[in-house]
Amino acid sequence: LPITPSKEDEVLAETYLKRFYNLTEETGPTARQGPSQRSRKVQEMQKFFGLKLTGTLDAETLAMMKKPRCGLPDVHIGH
Amino acid sequence: FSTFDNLKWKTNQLTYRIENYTPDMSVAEVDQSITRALQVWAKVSPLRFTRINSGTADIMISFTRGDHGDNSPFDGPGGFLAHAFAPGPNIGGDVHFDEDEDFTFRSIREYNLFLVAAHEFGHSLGLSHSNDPGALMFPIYSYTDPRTFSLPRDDVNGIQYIYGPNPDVNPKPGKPDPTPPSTPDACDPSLVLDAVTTLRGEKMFFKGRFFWRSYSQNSQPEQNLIKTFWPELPANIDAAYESLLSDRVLIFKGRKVWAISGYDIVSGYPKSLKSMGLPQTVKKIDAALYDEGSSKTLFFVGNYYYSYDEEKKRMDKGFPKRVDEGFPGMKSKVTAAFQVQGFTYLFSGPFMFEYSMWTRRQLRVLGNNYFLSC
Repeated sequence: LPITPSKEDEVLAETYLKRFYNLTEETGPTARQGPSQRSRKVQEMQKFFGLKLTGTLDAETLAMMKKPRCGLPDVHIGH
Repeated sequence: FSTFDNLKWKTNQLTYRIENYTPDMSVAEVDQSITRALQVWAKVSPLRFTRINSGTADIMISFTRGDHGDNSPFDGPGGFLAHAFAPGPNIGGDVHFDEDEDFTFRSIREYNLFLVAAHEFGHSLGLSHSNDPGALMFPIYSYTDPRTFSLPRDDVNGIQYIYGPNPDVNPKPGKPDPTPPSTPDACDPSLVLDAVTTLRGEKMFFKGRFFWRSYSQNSQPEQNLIKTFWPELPANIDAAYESLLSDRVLIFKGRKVWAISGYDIVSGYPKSLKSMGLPQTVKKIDAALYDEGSSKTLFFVGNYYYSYDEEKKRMDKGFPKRVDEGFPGMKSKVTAAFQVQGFTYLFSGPFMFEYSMWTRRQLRVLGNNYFLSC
């Protein structure tokens, strides 16, 4: 079932997406249509791990983010 | 596998230096873990590694914590365990382990340094993260017994894509190189599953070191390593079933049975097969099934099956019976079994036989991956 992520989970997800999926701060006017950058980044992460592409922080996605892992970005290689 | 846009070392002769040690392990254990981790890659490629104790090596190895000056701070215990840089000068190729982790040599507990190091050296040599959950280069840590570790096929393909194969390996006639373990494909029509079970509405399909989770919200089943969820469970299990009575999943291999509750192994397990009411002569079972209609557990052993009353903790009288007596038309050995939405599914080789428990009739013959969305 969909869950409402806690404040702690939101922070974790933001750090995770910034580190591994190059999530940047969204500034300027919000687009009226299309998924947000964060949603796209969550989907990118879900695609990599073979999770359902919801674009939201569901329980499976959060559980995967909390697992111990290598700190090297998956998609964008930091220079 | 994936690579860092083909970043690679220009030479196959590389040096490494261990700059400092973790207090979690002895110096000899760290040395051995690092050496073995490099050899994982040397075995399947032309790369050779020489240790130096001073000066700058191609691969500088250190244990460090928090912000350590490379713009990629560690985060304390758990989370990020280590990172490494792609081949290149200066920091390129270097490996940093998060000193806030507990690294181990033999223990299943916390993080085995050999496994973490072998993964990081993959980056040092030019491999990025793989999305194959069975690959060493998959970014999530999962325990594998280092004594029996064998570099998976995906990683072998990756390193050989960059550097080519090991020129020194000439398999002797009749003694071919052991085939690297590969990740099973749900869409392989010849796939033979080890075991299947339900778990609170999910369906779980076990094969080798892996299992797929399939649930209604997920259009594609999710493949995971068994060890990622339950580090204590063995690979290549024999059978599994969900006990609705105890809200647990029972997992069988050989004479042992484990009970799992969520991510935990229930304390007191593994137990013997005998504890499930099976006679001493049964050395392993082939499949197990919880029949919701009768609230009985069926154990399949060769051409026979037993009926176990979990509530009374005893085997029902009149068993074992021949499988084709209870399930007409089932002539081959049952290798896995479960019930879904009132129907019973018996797996045998690459086929799955659908039965109605009411009429005891065989309704359909399906492929093994019917539930795996192929």
